[in-house]
Amino acid sequence: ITGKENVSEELLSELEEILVRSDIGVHISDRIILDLKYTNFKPGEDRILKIKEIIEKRILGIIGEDNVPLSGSFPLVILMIGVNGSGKTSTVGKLAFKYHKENKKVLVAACDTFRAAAVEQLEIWKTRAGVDIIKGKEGTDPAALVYDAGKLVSEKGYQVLIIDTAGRLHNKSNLMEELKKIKRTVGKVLPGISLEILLVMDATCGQNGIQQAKLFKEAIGVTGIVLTKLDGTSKGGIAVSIKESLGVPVKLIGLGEGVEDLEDFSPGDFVRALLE
Amino acid sequence: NLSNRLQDVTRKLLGQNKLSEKNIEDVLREIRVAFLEADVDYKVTKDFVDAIKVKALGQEVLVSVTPAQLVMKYVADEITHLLGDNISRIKFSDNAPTIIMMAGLQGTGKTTTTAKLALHLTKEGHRPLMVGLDIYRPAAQEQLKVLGASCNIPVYLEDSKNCLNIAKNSLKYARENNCDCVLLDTAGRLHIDEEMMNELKELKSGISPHEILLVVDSMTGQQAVAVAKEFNSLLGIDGVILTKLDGDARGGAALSLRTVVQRPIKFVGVGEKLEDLDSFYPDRMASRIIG
Ligand SMILES: Nc1nc2c(ncn2[C@@H]2O[C@H](COP(=O)(O)OP(=O)(O)OP(=O)(O)O)[C@@H](O)[C@H]2O)c(=O)[nH]1
Ligand SMILES: Nc1nc2c(ncn2[C@@H]2O[C@H](COP(=O)(O)OP(=O)(O)OP(=O)(O)O)[C@@H](O)[C@H]2O)c(=O)[nH]1
Ligand SMILES: [Mg+2]
Ligand SMILES: [Mg+2]
Repeated sequence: ITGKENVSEELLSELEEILVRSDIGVHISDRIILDLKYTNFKPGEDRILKIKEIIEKRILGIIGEDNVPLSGSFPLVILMIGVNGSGKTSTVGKLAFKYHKENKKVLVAACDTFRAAAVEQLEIWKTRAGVDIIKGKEGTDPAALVYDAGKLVSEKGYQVLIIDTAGRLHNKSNLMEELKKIKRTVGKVLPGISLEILLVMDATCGQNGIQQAKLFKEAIGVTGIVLTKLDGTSKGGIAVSIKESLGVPVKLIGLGEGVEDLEDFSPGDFVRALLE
Repeated sequence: NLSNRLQDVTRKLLGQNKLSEKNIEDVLREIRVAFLEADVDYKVTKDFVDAIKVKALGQEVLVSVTPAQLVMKYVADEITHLLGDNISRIKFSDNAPTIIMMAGLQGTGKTTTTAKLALHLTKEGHRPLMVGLDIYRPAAQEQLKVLGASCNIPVYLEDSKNCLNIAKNSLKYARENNCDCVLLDTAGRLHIDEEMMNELKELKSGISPHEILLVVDSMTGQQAVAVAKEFNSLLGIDGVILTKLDGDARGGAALSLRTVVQRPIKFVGVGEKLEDLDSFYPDRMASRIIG
């Protein structure tokens, strides 16, 4: 290392703004910017291009270069969790549609027995997706409904069970306890079944996303993240920080409010969009 | 948190009788990190830190070895001052009904907040009517209907594809039923969705709401300003309601919104029940942002 600073302060400051504004967090951003200061350039090399490549490599080094798919082993239970309004119910509908198109027999469980019209909302989605639904009366214990759903899966041979849960803030311990009970119930009624626990996160979420992912992971484990509303202007950089500190990968992304607006997460596309 | 970090930084300053520029830089760095960790807008953070630096070098703030508490107090006071006064009320018009329109991105809490605000106004002696203008989201009208029933507040719904017509008919209904205010719940939408933003513009020019409130999730990151600016320039917003403050998000978006868009935060959502609507207290928000 020559210790010679080769990149202009002005360029570094522009890059810092892009990184921080992506919600990647000040610590990862500062680290990347500090590294860049001492970049050696070949004569005539396009500096901006080279720097972008370096940053891309750094971020891909954190999130991985390849998509991590959902489990391919059936029957499969998918538990959809996350804070209020993040896009869980919509994602349940979109995922149900995807598996239905793949000719899988799908059951969705309306385990948000708390919020106004939550069951009615999922009913409309299950019709769009062309799948079956199990629901309980309002105020039913969601774990009890999970038990009934599990029984139905065994009886009728469903290949995919997608469980919609009520939105909950991670700092509410009684609600996190309820989630633990739901997970235990899955284990009881369908022992040994393949289980994906998907944390649905709004791409507009800032640094609090780290605490969200941490507490949901500590409570019941998280096998993947669905990053929703990436059709907005937020870049979802918080997912990079979460991957670094908790090891949880983004598996799917939400790109709109329609039933087809769900895609596999592509690290390359994500990083390129982040640096635009 | 900032308090501990500042203590570490200022401890190194003990025994020095004059602050160097480097000492001040150390303090400013900690404040910058705290702000960005709290989701305060990048440029708002930069301006705030630059302003403190000018004052520090101008000897107004860090005039001698300042203990961490004094710096903390200074920063907290500055943020409190920037957050403006507590203006937690709706300005009622002399021509009934007063029309209040809720707007914002998807999932921020508009429908729930519409009902919370209606309940709050009822307790203040008003007679609100809630109107379901979200004709897109599955079961959105049903959601508002259930919320209205739970607190005995009338809800106007219509099976129509034209929001402006529904809104106009609801005003007629309000007058016929002696309601002195109308709360319009609208569909969540992206600030970059031209068609949906036009729907709001047409609603505004068609029924002239007295108050347009932007409903913002308190855990919003760096895009808070871009979103608010767009809603403000296309529609004009009169105030902000910050939701889900019962979570542990630091809520830096509050400072960014107030300083850039310069509209007051009128209320905060602090839970899922309809009673969970509080006045906005700038000093409480300030200490929350600093962590
Ligand atoms: N633009 C956009 N909107 C989305 C996306 N995913 C969900 N939404 C919208 O976000 C809002 C909330 O979605 P829901 O599915 O009700 O979210 P939820 O997590 O189930 O909400 P709660 O059950 O109340 O916690 C709705 O208006 C959805 O249409 C997405 O990928 N893009
Ligand atoms: N914990 C908590 N949850 C809230 C608060 N405000 C709203 N919610 C929850 O956030 C979720 C979304 O609320 P909605 O009222 O459906 O949000 P919305 O903005 O109308 O959503 P769209 O119409 O889809 O854009 C629901 O689960 C609400 O119960 C709050 O202050 N605290
Ligand atoms: Mg839901
Ligand atoms: Mg709504």
